[in-house]
This record gives sequence, C-alpha cells and structure tokens, in this order.
Amino acid sequence: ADVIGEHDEL
Amino acid sequence: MNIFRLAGDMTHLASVLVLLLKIHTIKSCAGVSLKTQELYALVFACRYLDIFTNFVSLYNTVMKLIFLGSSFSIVWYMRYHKVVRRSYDKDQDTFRHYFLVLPCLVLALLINEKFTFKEVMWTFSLYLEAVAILPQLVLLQRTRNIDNLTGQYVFLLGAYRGLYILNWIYRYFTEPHFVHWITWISGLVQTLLYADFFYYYYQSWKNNQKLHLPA
Repeated sequence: ADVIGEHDEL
Repeated sequence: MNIFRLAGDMTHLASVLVLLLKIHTIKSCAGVSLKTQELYALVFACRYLDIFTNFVSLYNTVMKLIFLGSSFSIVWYMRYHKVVRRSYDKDQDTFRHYFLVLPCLVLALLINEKFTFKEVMWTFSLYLEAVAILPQLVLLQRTRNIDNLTGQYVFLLGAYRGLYILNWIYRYFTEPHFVHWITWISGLVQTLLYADFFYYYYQSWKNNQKLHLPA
C-alpha cells in the first residue's frame, strides 16, 4: 500500500 | 506499486549488480567513473535517511539496503581494493563532481516541497541523481570505445529512469492527488541526459559495431 504523502518510491 | 515502477526498480537493481559483478569477477573497474559512483552513494545516503524511521514496505526497505550496500561497496572496491584500484584511470576521470554537489544543495534549499532537513536532503538527492551520471558520460566520451559491461550499466540506468517516467504518468492518472513536480522535472532532466547515449548505443547495436561515442 503506497503511503500517502510520504515518499514511497526508491 | 505498478508494473512500470517494479520494472524500473528491477532495472536499477540490475544496473548496480552488473557493475558489482564486473568489478568483483574481473577485478577491474576500467571505464567506470569513481566520481559517478561516489555521487550515487551520496544520493542514496541522503535519500534513505528515513530508512529506519519511515517504514513503507518490506520491499522498500530491502531495496534501500541493497542500493546503499551496493553503491558504497562499489566505491570501496574502486578506492581501497588493492587490485581493483589499480585499474581505475584517475587521470581520465577528472570531472569536478564537487561542482555538481553545491548547486544541487542550493537548489534543494530553494525549491522543495517542505522546508525540513529530511525533505531538503531528499530533494537534494533527487537533483544530484539527475546529474550524477555526467562524470561517467564524460569518461565514456574520453575513453571512446566502451566495454560492453559499462555500456550495459549506463543503458540499464537510462532504462530505469525511462520506466520511472511511465510510472509517474500511470500514477498521475490512477491516483488523484499524485502530483510531484519536483520529482518529475528532475527525473525528466536525468532521462534526457541519457538520450544521446541511447542514440549511439542503439546505432552501435543496429550496425553491430563496437560502441564508441563521437569526440
């Protein structure tokens, strides 16, 4: 689940 | 997670593994720019500051550890390994990469999404990653012909960035609030830097020649 707002990409 | 991003991460992983494999097996780093590798180590160090404080997913954490470990071990090999370091041609790898670090830091202080230490360092790592390949591309121009592992390394890096652009397009259309101009613009600039390399890489592949870049 991609965390909203935080940087979830490498 | 979408297929473009997964493919992008896997391509990025492949690029560092190709490089580590080359250096570890043939104990040579000929044609590899240490400056680019140092910049990448700095990029990951600044980007993954939150690796232990902000858990996104197991995949995310594992990949961050792999990227940190591989980039620092490549730098270690090229600087300190008694055999590998001899094959590093420092008089060719002369790009003053410190001149890249400062402008990226200033730009990150000026243009960022949130003026906090972690966010500025994260933005700095984005801008720095966009230009980190420059010493390597300059070195390839100098040494003219490229051994195919280094060529593959740069090709995979470019492919990873291209796939990430597809990932951002996909996320823009599927996630309503997903807008990150800073990421998109710096990612686009980075991918454009590879464009001319791709052109020569494709030409050499098509004509089945040894890849060499024009002086």
